Amino acid sequence: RAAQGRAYGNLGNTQYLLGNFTEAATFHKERLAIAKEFGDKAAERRAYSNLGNAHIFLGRFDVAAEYYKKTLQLARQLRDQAVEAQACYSLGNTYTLLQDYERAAEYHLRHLLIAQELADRVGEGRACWSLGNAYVSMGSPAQALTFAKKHLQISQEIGDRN
Amino acid sequence: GQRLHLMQVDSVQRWMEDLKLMTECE
Repeated sequence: RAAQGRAYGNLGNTQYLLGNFTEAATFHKERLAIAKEFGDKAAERRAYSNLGNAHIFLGRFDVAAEYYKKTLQLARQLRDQAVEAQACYSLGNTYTLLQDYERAAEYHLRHLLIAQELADRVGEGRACWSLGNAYVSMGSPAQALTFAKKHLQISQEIGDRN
Repeated sequence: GQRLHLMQVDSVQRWMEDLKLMTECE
């Protein structure tokens, strides 16, 4: 049964990479069920991330957000800050797609704080970029400018010319 | 599903490009 769980996960990932997002989601749901059966929180967390990603490409941003929230909850339980940061980043982007810029900014800010804590300059730069965009969308150009400047500063520091 | 209405947001577009190759391995 445990091996079956891993096989479902691998099948889900393969279908995902082939661009078959409906099939990917079906396999990852099977993987999730087996992870729950075993109380395997790490596998459950992976399944939620994979399900969130698949639903982005299915155009179901609302469903993706719910899966990413489960990912975030488990990442906190498992005390995995890198995954927590990634989940916040995914949620920020998903709420941007849902045109809920305030919530997007909330999650991008949470991502920024964790990236700073982890001294992840690349993550910090991305968070600032996203926050700049979110504040433009909210009609707050002064705040957007603050984050755009910070984004520029970090990009120069890490040598990202793009 | 909802349409991809915000593809003009570069940061989201970049994230989705990366996401296409992102899988959590067993």
